[in-house]
Amino acid sequence: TIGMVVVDKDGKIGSGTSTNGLSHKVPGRVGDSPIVGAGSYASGGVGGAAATGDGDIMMRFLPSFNAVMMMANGDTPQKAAEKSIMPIIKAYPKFVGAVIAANTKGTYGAACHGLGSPFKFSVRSPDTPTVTVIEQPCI
Amino acid sequence: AGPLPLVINTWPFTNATLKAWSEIQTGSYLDALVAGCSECESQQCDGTVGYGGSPDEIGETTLDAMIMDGETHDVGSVGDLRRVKNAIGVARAVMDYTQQTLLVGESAKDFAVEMGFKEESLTTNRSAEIHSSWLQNKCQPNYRQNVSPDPTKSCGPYKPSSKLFTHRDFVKPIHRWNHD
Repeated sequence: TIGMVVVDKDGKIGSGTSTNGLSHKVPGRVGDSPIVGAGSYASGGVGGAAATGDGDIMMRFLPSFNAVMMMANGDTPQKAAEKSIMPIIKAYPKFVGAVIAANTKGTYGAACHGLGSPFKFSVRSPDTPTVTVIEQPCI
Repeated sequence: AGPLPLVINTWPFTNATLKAWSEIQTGSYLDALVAGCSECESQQCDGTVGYGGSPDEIGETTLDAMIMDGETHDVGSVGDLRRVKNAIGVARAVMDYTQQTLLVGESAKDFAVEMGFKEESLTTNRSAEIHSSWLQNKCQPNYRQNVSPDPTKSCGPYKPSSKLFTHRDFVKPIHRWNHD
């Protein structure tokens, strides 16, 4: 799955996802990626977020919507991403997934759980000389 | 705060990031999202995006995608999309050419074709091999529970068990190469 957040030079924001889901899924199964607030969410003047991982679990908690609401309430993207997956971890300790978040001022962060290794995500901004892969240790 | 514009995406899919970054220099943030995600679809990023990956129980690759405009809260979304490769493009078409939010399955494919997208198989030699290996491994792993025959040991077809006796407590095979 790819989940993406884009902020233009004027601070306008959007988000998107694309995936082929889980291997060997039950035919007809849809994951969190096309579900608003689950796979991704964006709100003008605030920020955007995108999730990846076990969609059957993540769609029950709307982590992307949760992260954006946390940013609206003043949290940094990093803190918002972390707080957005905490309810999932509490209910499903074996949960595997990650959330990226960015606000419309260009600050970003990420959080993950259960991957067994740091979560890697990609960033490009005027601050990065080229596309940069960042490793985020999991909670 | 960091400078703008900004492109950020899950996983080290750097070509997708680069494509979106290139697009945002002259296009809109929505154009950049479509360009970036489309790049992953065509490159089949990690086998987790686009055609030829993650076959379902019957061996078919299906796609999910969404685009959201944060400025207007417009959304276009497709789920269980079959036989059309450019899922994010179809999601954009749902947003641009309908007043609805989410289209699914065969009807989503019909909409895509109506909007000019090409209908074609999403199966590749690789996805066929993944499915074949899974069948040879008695359809393990799978996501069934409370059915007979025992889904931890056998392929289907399955029927409901007479009573619900368990929620399968197993670690799902979710990792970098198998996820939503």
